[in-house]
Amino acid sequence: EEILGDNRELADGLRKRLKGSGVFMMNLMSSPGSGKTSLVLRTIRALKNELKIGVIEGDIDSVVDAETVAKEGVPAVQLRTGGFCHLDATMIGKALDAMDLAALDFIIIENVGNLVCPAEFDTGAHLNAMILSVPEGDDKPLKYPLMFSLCNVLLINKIDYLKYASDFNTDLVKERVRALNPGITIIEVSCKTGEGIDRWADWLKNRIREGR
Amino acid sequence: EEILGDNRELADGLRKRLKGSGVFMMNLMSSPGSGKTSLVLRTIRALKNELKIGVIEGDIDSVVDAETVAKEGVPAVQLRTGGFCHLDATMIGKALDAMDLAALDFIIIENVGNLVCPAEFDTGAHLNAMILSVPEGDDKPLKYPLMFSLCNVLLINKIDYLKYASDFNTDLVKERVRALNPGITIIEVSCKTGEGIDRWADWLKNRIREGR
Ligand SMILES: Nc1nc2c(ncn2[C@@H]2O[C@H](COP(=O)(O)OP(=O)(O)OP(=O)(O)O)[C@@H](O)[C@H]2O)c(=O)[nH]1
Ligand SMILES: Nc1nc2c(ncn2[C@@H]2O[C@H](COP(=O)(O)OP(=O)(O)OP(=O)(O)O)[C@@H](O)[C@H]2O)c(=O)[nH]1
Ligand SMILES: [Mg+2]
Ligand SMILES: [Mg+2]
Ligand SMILES: [Zn+2]
Ligand SMILES: [Zn+2]
Repeated sequence: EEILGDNRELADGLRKRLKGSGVFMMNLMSSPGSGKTSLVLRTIRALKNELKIGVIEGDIDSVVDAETVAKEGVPAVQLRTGGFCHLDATMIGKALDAMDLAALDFIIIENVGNLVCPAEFDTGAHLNAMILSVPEGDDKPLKYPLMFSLCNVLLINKIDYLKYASDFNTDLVKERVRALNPGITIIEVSCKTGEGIDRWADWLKNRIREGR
Repeated sequence: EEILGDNRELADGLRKRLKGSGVFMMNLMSSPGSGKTSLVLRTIRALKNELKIGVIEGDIDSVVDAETVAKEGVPAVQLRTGGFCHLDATMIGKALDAMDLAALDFIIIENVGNLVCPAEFDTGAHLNAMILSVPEGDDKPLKYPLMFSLCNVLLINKIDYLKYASDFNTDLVKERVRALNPGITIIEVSCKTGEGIDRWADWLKNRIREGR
């Protein structure tokens, strides 16, 4: 499909440009309210002493997430799509033009809250990450297979809810996800309690070091 | 935008056709895992003795939800979009062709789990309903305003989590939603405990009676 082909070309260009500037970029996706912003905050706090981090916030409307992230003292660019259901390489390119790449090591894109379309549009990132949160239910890999199959890492968030959500079978989720994507890394976390965040931060640091 | 215009025309046609057959149709939307299928089950159990109900299930992939609903003994048609992020009037028209409208009073469409695009595509329904669940957070009306502004009714689901999710401010959600859509009806429910379901069923019964 021609539009996707052009997007892929642009995205490849962004990937090269970032690598040339020594910047590693991660695209973070999930449903609305699964904990993307909370994970961005936890990640910044865990890594800011070792890496210079910038954030690209994508939303249909509102500047809430960019403002929240900016309070951590990192540069944050807010993209407002005005209704468009995903970010693409063109929009990310514009956001990058507004950032000082020479002064950054790591950029996090918080994509629009949507388990469908963002997976189809390459953002130029070096790493595709997604979140599934416990309250959403353990059958999401069956119903939204594309995103689970093309991410490099899945974080199962809100594990502090497990004592309440007895119908969420973590082993079954992992089985379903690995059937779609055998190579994926799966990390269980709670952005609320901090559980699993160290493991996430260590894994991410290694990926960034290898990737740059 | 021409595509939306054609869709609106088709949708108006479906609405008339359904009214002519004495069928009332509701389009139910929300993020993935907010409780659409759970609400469909609760609604069927509350109303099946008074209304003949049919369900149209929309998903990217999988027949899980249609199978779950069919266990209640109601006719259920599963639409699989294969990646398309919303249902539209063309798809709903095909589903209706597969149903015996003369034998039905009320059809529920469970739309694709997505807080963005489904709001833009008229399905031919007489009522647009949406769910926001407590774990998703109370800022969703700010970030996904279109869906909140064009629904007739909002159900706040998973209220059984309120004792645990202390950062969810129900009054603030209502304030934000009414700022976008003063006329909207807001009903708090738990599909898990059954709280609020009677109130929802009564309100819905009245809407169906008025609408047909
Ligand atoms: N209990 C619990 N709540 C969490 C956790 N992580 C995030 N939350 C809550 O979940 C809600 C949504 O979190 P966000 O970080 O805003 O989620 P998001 O994916 O960025 O949401 P959008 O950008 O609106 O799509 C907030 O009320 C958070 O406090 C967690 O690990 N446990
Ligand atoms: N605690 C609690 N859990 C609920 C409630 N309603 C639904 N759930 C759970 O939330 C998860 C998702 O529910 P579903 O009804 O499948 O949600 P859905 O919106 O149909 O999901 P998709 O069709 O996949 O987008 C399941 O594990 C349900 O048991 C509720 O009121 N309280
Ligand atoms: Mg966010
Ligand atoms: Mg469902
Ligand atoms: Zn889309
Ligand atoms: Zn869409």
